[in-house]
Amino acid sequence: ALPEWDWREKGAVTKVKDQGMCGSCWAFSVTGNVEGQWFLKEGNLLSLSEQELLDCDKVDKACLGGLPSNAYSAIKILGGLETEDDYSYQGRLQTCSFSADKAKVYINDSVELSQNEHKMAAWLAKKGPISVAINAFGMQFYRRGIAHPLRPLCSPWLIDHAVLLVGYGNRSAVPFWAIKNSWGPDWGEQGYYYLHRGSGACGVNTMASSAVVD
Amino acid sequence: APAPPPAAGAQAPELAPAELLAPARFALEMYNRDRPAGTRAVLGAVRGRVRRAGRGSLYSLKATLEETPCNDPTVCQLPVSKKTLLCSFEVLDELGKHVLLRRDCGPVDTKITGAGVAEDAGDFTVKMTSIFKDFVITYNRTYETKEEAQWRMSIFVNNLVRAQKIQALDRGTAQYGVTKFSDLTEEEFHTIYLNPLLKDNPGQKMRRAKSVEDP
Repeated sequence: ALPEWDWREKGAVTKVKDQGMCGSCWAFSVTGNVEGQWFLKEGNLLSLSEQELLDCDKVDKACLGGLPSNAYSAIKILGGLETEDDYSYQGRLQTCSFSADKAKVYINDSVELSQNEHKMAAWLAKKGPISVAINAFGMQFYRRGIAHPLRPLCSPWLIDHAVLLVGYGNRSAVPFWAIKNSWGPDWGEQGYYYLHRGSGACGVNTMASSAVVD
Repeated sequence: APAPPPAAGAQAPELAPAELLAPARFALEMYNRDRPAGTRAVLGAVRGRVRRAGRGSLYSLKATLEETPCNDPTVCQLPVSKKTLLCSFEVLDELGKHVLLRRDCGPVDTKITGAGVAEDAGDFTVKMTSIFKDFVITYNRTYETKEEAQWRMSIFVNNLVRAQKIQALDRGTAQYGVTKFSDLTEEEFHTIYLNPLLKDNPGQKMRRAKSVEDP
């Protein structure tokens, strides 16, 4: 892998969004990944609809949680994702109003990525932002810097938050993942979380996945 | 050879202080981590027990720590705890490598210190009220009743202490403190913002991606 990479600098990442009082992080993680995959394939960045997933992915549970793997399937079955403008975020479950005619983006498949963080970094630099899930220990009070909680406090077995890896690098020799969160730009470092890279911190390597756009 | 683990319900033997020094010093080091030089605590009395299993030893320690005063309310412990703290630590020693599993410190009963403490506590309340007001303004919070505002402030103060503990146990460069979630209990935060399905649901099986180094 290259020593550092940041998809924000390449124009592959939309602005930080806010899930509001709703456990819909899984939808934001997946739309962020699809936005990146579509950008790499088609060259244009579209902000995509999380509300479509909340309303129309019947396997997941909207604000009560969901899984990226189910969301990819739902996007395939539905026939694509509408844009944020066409199907805007409300932060609560509503009746599904997806229209195939308005779908702007499709995916062909989804893949599970290696748990090796070197391989994850290599994949990210070449293929785009990665959907991951982490243990959110300490994030309620996180303000800035690279988080590296003790492993017993941030167990990989207690994953409870889905986010998007958009880059990696080193700050003063401390390796980090740059993570796009969905709690608004007024949290963390302008909405981003920086987590130690290379130690499996908070289970960042346990549920890495991506959509595939052919 | 390690001693056999004690039978269920049996108390592990209390150890002589010399045997507790290494884990106690480690616990103190973790406690003092990231504290400014002038505010570091020193170790007082120590007692404790050990449970040994396999290659590891779990030390349950009770220790008193003596703290020097500190005036910044976003950094300091409660003023009543600034002199002597009674701490419970659990330290795992695996092949000589220590890990702090639990740290719980509280003030030793200092009622006898009298008026000085009362003044400090009053000063602390004023400072906390000011910080909470800043939080309410910054994040545009509104509470329906005075009682709710007081309840939220008590959560806010507890959360500042929690953030300090998380800060003390972080091995990176992260800073923890007041955020827009600082008036929520841990349970509220988990229920509203997090996703419990992730930890126990495998979801749909996906095929493995090819490594990017593959030809």
